[in-house]
Amino acid sequence: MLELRLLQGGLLKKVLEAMRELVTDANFDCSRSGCSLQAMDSSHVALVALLLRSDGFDHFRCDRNRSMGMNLNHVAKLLRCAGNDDIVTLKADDDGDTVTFMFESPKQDKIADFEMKLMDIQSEHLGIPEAEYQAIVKMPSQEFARICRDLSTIGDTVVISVTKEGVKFSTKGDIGSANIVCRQNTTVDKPEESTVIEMKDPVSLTFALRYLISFTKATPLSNTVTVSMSSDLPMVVEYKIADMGYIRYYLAPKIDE
Amino acid sequence: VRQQSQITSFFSLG
Repeated sequence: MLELRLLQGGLLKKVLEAMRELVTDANFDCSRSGCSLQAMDSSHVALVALLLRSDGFDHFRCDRNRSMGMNLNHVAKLLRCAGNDDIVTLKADDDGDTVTFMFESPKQDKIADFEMKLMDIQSEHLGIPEAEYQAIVKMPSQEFARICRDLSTIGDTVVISVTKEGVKFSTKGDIGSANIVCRQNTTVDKPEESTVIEMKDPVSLTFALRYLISFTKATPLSNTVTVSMSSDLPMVVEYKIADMGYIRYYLAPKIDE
Repeated sequence: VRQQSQITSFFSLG
């Protein structure tokens, strides 16, 4: 028996919206420690890793490890039938091939259940080694989304460079070029509005902007985003999910031929 | 010209 209950159903909606553009089908792996998902986009350029720890749920029961294959667009559509304040419960039998989403209104005067067929998804699980990154930038998530969107009006790729001066986002296109520099800024009143740069070595990497724009669908999950880069590794873009875990996106760089 | 690399060339299966 699997039973996961979340008082803040809206959170689950945000999680699905943050993944469904990048990944169509994925396995939700549930164990006593929580729920996780790892999936690559169809071109194997980006990878999304989700963790929702069991202690972040209001009720979490998982008698047996389960890997439940789902079409993320179908789940997102289903969750749109839940109110933002609804309590959402996921239920599945150990041997069943369906999952039930139950939505309860906050006053408990409306209860809906939607049953969805599970899919058999063969997915490759990648081992992601722990790494020390040359540069880690923490900044407001809305600012990061704004920068990606603004640069995409000029070009398709972005060069992200971290130096002592700050983090520079540069692009070039047919109509011209653009540079946006963000300096470290820890003097603002609210920590979530600050930009913090931890740099061991300067680093400069090139990425396809359209993937970064997909990652920013996670902006409603967190006020801040952390971007980690090393010259010989995919970048990591992480949004923390309050008290529960994270959604991390890994993006392979563009490299010289 | 820069070529797009793939995640699978950095992380191993397993």
